[in-house]
Amino acid sequence: APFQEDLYKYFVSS
Amino acid sequence: MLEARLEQSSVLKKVVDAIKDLVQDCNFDCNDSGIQLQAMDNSHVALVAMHLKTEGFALYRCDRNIALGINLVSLQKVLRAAQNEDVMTLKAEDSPDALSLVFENSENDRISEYDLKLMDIDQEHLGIPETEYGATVKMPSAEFQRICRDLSLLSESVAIEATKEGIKFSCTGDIGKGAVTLRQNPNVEKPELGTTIELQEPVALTFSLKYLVNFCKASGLSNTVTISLSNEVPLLIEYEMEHGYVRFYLAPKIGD
Repeated sequence: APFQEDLYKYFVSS
Repeated sequence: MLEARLEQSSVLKKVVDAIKDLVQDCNFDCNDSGIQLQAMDNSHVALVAMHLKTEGFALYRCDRNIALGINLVSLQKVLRAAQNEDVMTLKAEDSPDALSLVFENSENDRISEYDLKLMDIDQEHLGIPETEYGATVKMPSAEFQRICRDLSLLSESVAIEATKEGIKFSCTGDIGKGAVTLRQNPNVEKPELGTTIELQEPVALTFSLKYLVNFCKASGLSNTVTISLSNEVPLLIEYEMEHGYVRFYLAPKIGD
């Protein structure tokens, strides 16, 4: 099955 | 202190129904722009962002920023006591231990008063970059919900492809495969029933249907849903309300 990405890769802590 | 009055309890009831299966504990951040919430699910795959703007409240007063740390299951228990048409007033002190909720019926002969204990939630706030999406699709929320539910019976994930032909949702599972293609079809008489597709570039992405089905619980908030897609960035699903929104972001699946 395709690997599910993590949102941390796209969104940065602010 | 916070004092916020909604003409209809159903607004908050629907918002909580829409997000409670995705996140358990979250801060309702109250400030002079209204009540906002941003929370990620435990697996860091989905994020919900909600804003109830001050204009949506019959009365709104918030002197300083207040974070209401709320367990959504507990809040839902209290909200069950509110009828959809009840006027709802939320009140909290500046450093509150509890949120006070008052529900009044339209005849003004019943007043229900509840207090919900609050919790300290150390919540991270994520910055979401401004994105020019490759494709933006606006369609009836009920139709999107039906497609997600139907395909989820066949497979765990759905491929979404936006091209100039339309938007195609397809999946393959153990029992077979399925696909639904929607063509651009603006409805002049009833825009909320039409489908519009703005395409900058073709987009093809794969997402978990479990999460999409979950997001569709917000369908009661709006007749339409806006789906924004770009290659290799999280999907944005937005339910716009008259004075606010609920947005869901979902990370794409990659590789095989």
